[in-house]
Amino acid sequence: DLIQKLDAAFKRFRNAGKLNEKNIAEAMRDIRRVLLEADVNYQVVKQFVASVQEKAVGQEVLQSITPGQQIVKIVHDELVHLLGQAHVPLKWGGHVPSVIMIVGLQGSGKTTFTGKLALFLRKQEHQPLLAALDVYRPAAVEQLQTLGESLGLPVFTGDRKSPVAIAEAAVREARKTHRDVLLLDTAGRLHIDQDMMDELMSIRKTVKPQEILFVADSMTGQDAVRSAREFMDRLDFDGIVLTKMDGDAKGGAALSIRSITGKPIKFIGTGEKLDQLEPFHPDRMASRIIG
Amino acid sequence: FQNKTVLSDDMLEEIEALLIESDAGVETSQSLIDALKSHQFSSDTGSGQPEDQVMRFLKRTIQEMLKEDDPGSIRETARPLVMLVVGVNGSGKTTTIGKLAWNMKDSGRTVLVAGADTFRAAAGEQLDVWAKRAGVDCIRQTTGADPASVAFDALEAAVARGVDVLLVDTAGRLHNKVNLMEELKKISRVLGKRLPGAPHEIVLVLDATTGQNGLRQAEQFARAVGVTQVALTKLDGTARGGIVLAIKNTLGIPVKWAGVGEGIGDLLPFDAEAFAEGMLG
Ligand SMILES: Nc1nc2c(ncn2[C@@H]2O[C@H](COP(=O)(O)OP(=O)(O)OP(=O)(O)O)[C@@H](O)[C@H]2O)c(=O)[nH]1
Ligand SMILES: Nc1nc2c(ncn2[C@@H]2O[C@H](COP(=O)(O)OP(=O)(O)OP(=O)(O)O)[C@@H](O)[C@H]2O)c(=O)[nH]1
Ligand SMILES: [Mg+2]
Ligand SMILES: [Mg+2]
Repeated sequence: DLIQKLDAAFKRFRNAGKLNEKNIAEAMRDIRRVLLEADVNYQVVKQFVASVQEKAVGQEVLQSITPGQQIVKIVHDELVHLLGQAHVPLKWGGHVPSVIMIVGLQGSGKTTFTGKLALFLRKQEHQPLLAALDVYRPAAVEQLQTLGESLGLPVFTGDRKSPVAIAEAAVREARKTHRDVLLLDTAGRLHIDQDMMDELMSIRKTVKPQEILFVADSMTGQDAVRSAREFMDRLDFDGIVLTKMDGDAKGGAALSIRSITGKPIKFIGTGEKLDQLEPFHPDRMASRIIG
Repeated sequence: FQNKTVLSDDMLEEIEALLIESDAGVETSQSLIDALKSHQFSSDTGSGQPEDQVMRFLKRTIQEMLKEDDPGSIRETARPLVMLVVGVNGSGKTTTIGKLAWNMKDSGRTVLVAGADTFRAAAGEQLDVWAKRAGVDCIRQTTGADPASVAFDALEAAVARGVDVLLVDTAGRLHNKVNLMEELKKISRVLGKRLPGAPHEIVLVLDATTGQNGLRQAEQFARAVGVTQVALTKLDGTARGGIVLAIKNTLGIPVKWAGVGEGIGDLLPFDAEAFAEGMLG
């Protein structure tokens, strides 16, 4: 991990004499490598290391008897700062129902997250209605229905043909049946698929969600910024969800997506069961990335 | 030409960025750049611009690393040929099985599909649709059934019916989950007990958007049940899947298939040249 690498590096430096800016530059190479191996985006790493280097050539590090630890602290604090706030809440706003739209690439965990979010909201005394807007993937509607059934929550399927029409009808259904929050599960899609991205914009225009959540797989590599940027440009989403955090991926995509979009990471998925949803903790994420 | 004049620091940095941004990883990118630095380029003007020579060299090197004599071919080792399909959650296993079934049926083979994902919501229903689309039968049980017993029953049926190929779908699982990897080992063992040599192919389905964790996935699945080939999915996106270089170099596991879409025909035999081009393009 980073602290071991830097400690070893600085042991070499101190034996060679006084710590100086050249030593710091070498330490930055170690930091760069750790971040790239953690899947942080190449350009984001460049900026990050530059800003850490600036802080690291300060007097505290140069005078310190444990410069390695000092630098790790700078890296950790900078990561925490960039990763954003913990516990950023969902947006509400006096609408009935409040509409939450769930989007992202294929297989990222949207449908499972929709179920998790529904349980989370029910525990907070809300009455969620789930809507199955994925009319493409085989048995996607059945998948959401199964999750809804397991929670004792209604799932609206509409005409199973047109996602925009289903979304509109789901809003009417929510009002009719006094459900105060509507969760729209959408089909996974590529950010470069014009028609499918247009579909999302159309759904958004039609039902004007209070909250759009971009669901991303925490094991995503360098591609994270490409998809996040495109979804951001098209939808200006409100928050990010990182899934499969129960895996052993370092999760550098968190920093990449956050840097590119500036949006808060609101939840993390920590398993396949519907209660395996947690709020985001930037300090834990920072330790994981450089750990 | 003098390597130093063409391989300027700027150019090397550009190449490093290109390789890392395609998920080749720091180590693989470094060794490709080392190979570049130590290569003797021709200074005869007929060989083209130095920059072009450099890119051609990189492309050829990547292509050589991944080239297979028979991508997309099915070895007829046994009957039924049992292919166990594994990988982490959401990588594209079930969809790839649908595509494989159709591909094989199209090339004149009889195929049976086994739904050994008895865990995830609507997994069986999803595989059913794909089986119907491919025009093949699907053996499955209800949610909660023991996946090893489904695999066993499906192999019995495959033997009884004399089919050419049995494709076994499994639940997505993270490689760091010990109990889930034990479950996978049991599925593989049970297949081997019923038919010595089975499973003959163990296909790791890997999402091309995966970063460095992809190497770890391959290592762990290989350790658990052995992996004979990789199917790299979602290459129709912008991710380049460079992690397969490290998988091939360190584990010797070849990529045989490329998933390039969500339709039944969207599975191509892996093309190392096209892949190298995509990585550097
Ligand atoms: N281990 C783990 N698995 C997860 C998590 N979230 C989702 N999954 C699994 O990931 C796989 C894909 O989840 P889905 O909910 O179907 O993903 P999706 O984004 O809706 O997929 P598409 O609709 O096809 O785009 C399933 O096997 C889920 O059980 C998580 O936090 N941890
Ligand atoms: N664009 C694209 N999407 C793909 C490809 N392969 C699979 N998908 C999509 O990825 C999503 C997940 O596919 P599945 O087949 O359910 O993945 P899985 O590995 O079986 O998922 P679990 O069983 O939940 O672990 C679906 O939306 C598929 O349509 C591909 O090559 N390209
Ligand atoms: Mg889904
Ligand atoms: Mg599946």
